[in-house]
Amino acid sequence: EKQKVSGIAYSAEEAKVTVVGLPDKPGIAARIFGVLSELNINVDMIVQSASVNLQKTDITFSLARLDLSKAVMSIANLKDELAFERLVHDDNIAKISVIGTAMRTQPGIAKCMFEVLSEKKINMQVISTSEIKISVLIQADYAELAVRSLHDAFGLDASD
Amino acid sequence: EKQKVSGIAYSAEEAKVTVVGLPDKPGIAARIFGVLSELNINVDMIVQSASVNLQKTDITFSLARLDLSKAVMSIANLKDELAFERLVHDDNIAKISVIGTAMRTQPGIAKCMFEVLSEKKINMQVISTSEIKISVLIQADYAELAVRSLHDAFGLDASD
Ligand SMILES: C[C@@H](O)[C@H](N)C(=O)O
Ligand SMILES: C[C@@H](O)[C@H](N)C(=O)O
Repeated sequence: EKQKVSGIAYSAEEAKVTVVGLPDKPGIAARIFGVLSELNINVDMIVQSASVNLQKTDITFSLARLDLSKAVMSIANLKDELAFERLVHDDNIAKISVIGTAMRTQPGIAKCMFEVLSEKKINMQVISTSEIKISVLIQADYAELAVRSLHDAFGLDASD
Repeated sequence: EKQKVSGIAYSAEEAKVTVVGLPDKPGIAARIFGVLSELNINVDMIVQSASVNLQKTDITFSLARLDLSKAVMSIANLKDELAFERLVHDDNIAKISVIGTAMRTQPGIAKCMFEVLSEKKINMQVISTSEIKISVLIQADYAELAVRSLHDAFGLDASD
């Protein structure tokens, strides 16, 4: 495992927005990210897991803290049009990423990352993966602890 | 927008599993992906959006169709230990990705991708993004239509 992980990245000044109870039908996400794009708000992570009853689902996205209030206000204006239930947001968020190669073929990296955070009682609020990276959003207060613990667990020097 | 997108990728033989109503506390995800890692099941996307009431949340992951029944059985065995509500799965899934550079600074790419799929009435069941890629899971039947429409919209030749 150790040689496959090349580094740990984190970004502290993040915020997250979750649009709760969206109808799960074509056009909904296009409208939300259309509005954000018109306001030139840079969104980092967009995460939607599968809806269960194929009726409603939630979409979470992360962005810079300074864009949070603009994003929340613009999406709140869509409440009637999109008929979502609620809008929640949090500006005390950090993004932590484990970066490596061929993550897909290494099921043990996710397990190791999640176990390290679990041992430190750090709750993962959002999870998103790609071939080269596993990213989680956690409470910002735990960012240093998370980064240090992950460096140790993956046998990286603090400077990686 | 066009010059920032370098290609469209898709993978048809996918399946997805959603673990519904998991307690949102440290250790839960570690246990699920620990079990999958022990069985040497390669997971592709892992997606969890934020829980709303900080009590329960869902985790969706995608994997090769041939690993689906092994994964479902092993997680079903964790139902009492993890106290989740339900386990749903679907083997008629394709993953479609728009690949580009510096996606984070291009809010218009997500909007464009989502609008193209919306126009073709293709529902996005799962969404996950990274700096270089936006990936969605859709019903496998629509894979060709999605890929072709996205090629057209981003001004790519069919061979990109
Ligand atoms: C919820 C939202 O993503 C919807 N499924 C869509 O395709 O727009
Ligand atoms: C739901 C699950 O991801 C939980 N939040 C954890 O940290 O394990």
